[in-house]
Amino acid sequence: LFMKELERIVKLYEAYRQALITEVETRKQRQQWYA
Amino acid sequence: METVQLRNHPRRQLKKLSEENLNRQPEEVFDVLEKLGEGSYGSVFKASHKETSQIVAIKQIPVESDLQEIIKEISIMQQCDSLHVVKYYGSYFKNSDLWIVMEYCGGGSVSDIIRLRKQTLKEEEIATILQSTLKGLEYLHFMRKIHRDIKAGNILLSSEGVAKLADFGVAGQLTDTMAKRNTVIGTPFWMAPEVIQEIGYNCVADLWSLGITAIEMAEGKPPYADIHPMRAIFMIPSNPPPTLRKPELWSKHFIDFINQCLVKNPEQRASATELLQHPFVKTTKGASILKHLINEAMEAKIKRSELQQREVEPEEEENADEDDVDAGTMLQPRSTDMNTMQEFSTMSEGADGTMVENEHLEAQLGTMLINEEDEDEDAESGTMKQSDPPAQPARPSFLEYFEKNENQLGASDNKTSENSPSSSEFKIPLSGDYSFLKDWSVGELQMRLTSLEPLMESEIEEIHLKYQAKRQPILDAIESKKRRQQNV
Repeated sequence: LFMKELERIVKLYEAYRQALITEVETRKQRQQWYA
Repeated sequence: METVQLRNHPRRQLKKLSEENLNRQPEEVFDVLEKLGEGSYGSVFKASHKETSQIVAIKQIPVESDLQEIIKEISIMQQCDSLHVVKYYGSYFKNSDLWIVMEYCGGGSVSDIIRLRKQTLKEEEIATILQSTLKGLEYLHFMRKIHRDIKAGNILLSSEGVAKLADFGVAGQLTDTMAKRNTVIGTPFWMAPEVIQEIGYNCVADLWSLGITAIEMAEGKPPYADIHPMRAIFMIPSNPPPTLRKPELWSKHFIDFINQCLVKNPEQRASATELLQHPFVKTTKGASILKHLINEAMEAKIKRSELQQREVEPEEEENADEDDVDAGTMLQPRSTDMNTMQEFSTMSEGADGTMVENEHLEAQLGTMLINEEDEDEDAESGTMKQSDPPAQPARPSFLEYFEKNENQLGASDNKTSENSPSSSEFKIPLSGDYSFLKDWSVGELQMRLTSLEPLMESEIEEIHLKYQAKRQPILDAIESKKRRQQNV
């Protein structure tokens, strides 16, 4: 149970981290394009 | 009766301490020359055996340390007689310390050499070290023992460049009825997938760690070393086996050797004997090619301590407390390795191929020792209870390791968490819908990204505490039952 909960949290954070990174990258690319 | 056995060659060589030697005070038998290093459970000194003038290493361990571990280490060293395993000569109780006298390896550990020279190793050097290490592992495995913590920090070099296995603090003995162990043990980044998964493992787990060590020698750090060990521990079993970062820089034989070690299915992984036939290690240039490494590392060490001595002297009185860290020769509490005499940082490879220090990593690279079964009980019952359901809710045992490390980091970590946003302020979305990120500024996105790691850790800690609370009554019940049985 504990292991499953832990795995769920790690995956959740990983997905969120990826989403944040993608968003930051998108913004950077957009800025470059505008520039 | 034990005797000082002398070989018939010009240099008298100590093989074991005589009973007469062991009955005397250790200072009467040895001249302690210098401190070599400090680890989590004591200090290591260089000493000279007065009778034979042989140089030895003496570990001084406070008696309040985990004696079970120490006895295990002694017992394993004692049973081994190989050129490639550090020899044990005897031990003493002196005041509140246990003195363990063992073979001195003048070259220090392979990780010390890499760190001191600020340079990773060449293929021919790696091959020579791997060949000796494999011979040590072949012997150890033949003796039905698993080292369980193979890494560059636990491979010591003699002054002649012969590699020897050291630090048996976590080694285990397999018995015929105990074909596979299921104790999670080792150092996270070097751990074999089957060890992490706690599905039982055998000697070939050491060969996985050897493959990781080969990468470590080539690149200065093991794969995933930049990643939080908590995440790495999930990645090792689920990802394909790690490889060299820039395979184009290395020979086919070396790449293939690593591939042979890093096979995820332990049944398909090569044994030490098989790997000794691999073309990468079958013919090597011999230990003498390592001598220049040892000399350069020694010189670097001397230069470094001279330099630091000069820097420290003027401030000595003002900063007396900080000297141990700043002097840089010994790591005090954070180093977990007894034999490696680690200094205060681990290297990572810079863009120019030289090594840069990465202090944060040090705390993450310690040896992990968890879920340890009672050796005696197992030996008595003669079986290994691999699939017994746990008496408490399943909890990944490696968490204790992280807790320990985090506690050690102490003050610096507290400062970080003070500065980071509180968990209530920064809850992460559960729905998987991240469209709201579009409304945030880049600064805000980056801030959230930075705060993610401490937030995850605090959330994990919360869960841990929750399970700990559930677990405690069960542990208490087991304890009281044990006590009642003892009384009966």
